[in-house]
Amino acid sequence: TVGAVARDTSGNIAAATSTGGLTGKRFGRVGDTAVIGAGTLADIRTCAVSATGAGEFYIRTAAASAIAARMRFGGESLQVAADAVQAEIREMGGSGGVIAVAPDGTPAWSFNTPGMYRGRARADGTLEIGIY
Amino acid sequence: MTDWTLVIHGGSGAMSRDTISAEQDGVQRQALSRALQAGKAVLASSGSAVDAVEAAVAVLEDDPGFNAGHGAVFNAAGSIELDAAIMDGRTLEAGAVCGTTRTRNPVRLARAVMERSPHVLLQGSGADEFSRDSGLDQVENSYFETDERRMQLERMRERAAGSGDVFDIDVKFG
Repeated sequence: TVGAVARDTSGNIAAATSTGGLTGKRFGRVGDTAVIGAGTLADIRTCAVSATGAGEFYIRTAAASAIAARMRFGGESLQVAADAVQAEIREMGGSGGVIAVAPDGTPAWSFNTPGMYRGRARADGTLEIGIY
Repeated sequence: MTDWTLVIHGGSGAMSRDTISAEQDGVQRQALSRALQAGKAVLASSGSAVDAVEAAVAVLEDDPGFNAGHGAVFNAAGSIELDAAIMDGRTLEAGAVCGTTRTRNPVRLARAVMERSPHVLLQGSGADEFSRDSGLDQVENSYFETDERRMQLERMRERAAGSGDVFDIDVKFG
């Protein structure tokens, strides 16, 4: 799975995710990527999120929406909310991670599985690529 | 505040951490760098966040090193079904597709659903039909195949045959 989230100079945010799913999937299995609010979400009131990992856990927790709701109704920061949802998914036995950005441009990522590729760039010249 | 931010992920790439060589790691990082540059070019010229995420994801869909587009994993039948989604934070408009088989860049099909249809989610042959009607770049399903993914499918089939469990799918190959 690959994904991107962005905040532009007008202050808008967006998210996009794309995947082939699981090797050997059967019966038309669909994961979280195409389920808005699970693997992909953008809401100017809170954040933009793109997820990767064991899709069934991200669907059952409505992971992207849960991060946004923790921010909107719980007042948590983006990083705190992302870490909390990721920890919950880990407790359930799920693996994966999310990348996210807030309307003020604050980036965040939270993974609970090693081997995840990620990168970020900012107008201040930040350009970072790593593997979690 | 006038600045912009772009964050991308490549999932776990084509390989799992313990199987990737330094050379393969370098190739994957170069692909991520190209994706960052593509999105950055849009944002730095005051382009939209929606254009930026589409541009970055399309670069990774074209790269064989990631589980999306060219280089995606095989399903049990030995073909490739692709899912994608895109969303605009300000309007809350969204487009998503699942089980598509012929669109070179599924993220562009998701965007077409968002901008050229009253729907949010289209799936399977209907999504493929909408893609053709929308004039998006069409490819044979074999375009998405790579040797690495075919080997992963074969390994998974051998293990599933041994266990007899049709759902014996190892998330690691997701």
